[in-house]
Amino acid sequence: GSKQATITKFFGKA
Amino acid sequence: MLELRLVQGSLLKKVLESIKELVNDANFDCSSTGFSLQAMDSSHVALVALLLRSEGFEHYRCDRNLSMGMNLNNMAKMLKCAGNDDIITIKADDGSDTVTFMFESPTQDKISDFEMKLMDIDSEHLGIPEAEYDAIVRMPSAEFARICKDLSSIGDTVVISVTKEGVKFSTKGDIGAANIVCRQNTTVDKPDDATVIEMKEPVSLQFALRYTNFFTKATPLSSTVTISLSNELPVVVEYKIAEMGYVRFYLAPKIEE
Repeated sequence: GSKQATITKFFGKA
Repeated sequence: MLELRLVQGSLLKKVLESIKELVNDANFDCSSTGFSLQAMDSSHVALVALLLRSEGFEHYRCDRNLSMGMNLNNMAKMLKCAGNDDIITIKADDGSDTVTFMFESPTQDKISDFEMKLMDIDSEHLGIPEAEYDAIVRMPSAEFARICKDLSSIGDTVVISVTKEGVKFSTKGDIGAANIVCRQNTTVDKPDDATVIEMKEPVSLQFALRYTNFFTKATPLSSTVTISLSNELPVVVEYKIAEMGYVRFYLAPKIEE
């Protein structure tokens, strides 16, 4: 199965 | 004091229509660069980044950087009251808890103003790293919208693969499977009808169609869409806004467990 990643996994706080 | 006059008011109407279903509340940031927004959907799977550059406004006055929290559904309701040919001016006073949208008909015989309450929104800005993408596909936006709509009647997710052969959109569902391949095609009458594929590395990523279908609400903003992909990174789906800026949607992939 595949799991939905979130944006915050890739982009950190500015 | 903030006063932004946009002659082509329909652009702002289309921008709101394109993002209001994905994001409920967002801070609009106003600076000398332009009018911008960065926001995630409630489940943090997608992020929208909007920029309308100051040069694109007929009049742009922003005395100091300002962040205005707005409910996008309410803002869309107000902008719907503007005619498609109307000039829209966004006005706010320093420290005010309201924003005013003024609509002027092209012949100046009807002038309306709508005042909307602002809200406090706790949102953190994310740093979006500049990335060299493995593959960049530019295609007619209506074609991309059609593909997302068609595939979502078969399955819930789409695998977007770019190879030398072209870009392939695939899905699977209870009733069967579907594959749509678009090849590079630059021999078209109008440049906007072309499909152009730049590939450094083959890419294959899986995404939820529910979100790509939200993104295609931006189709009226631009006749072309640019899809930038790198393995194991969020895809970027960009709609350029005529000489003013862009709406970019970032979508996190589905990852094999």
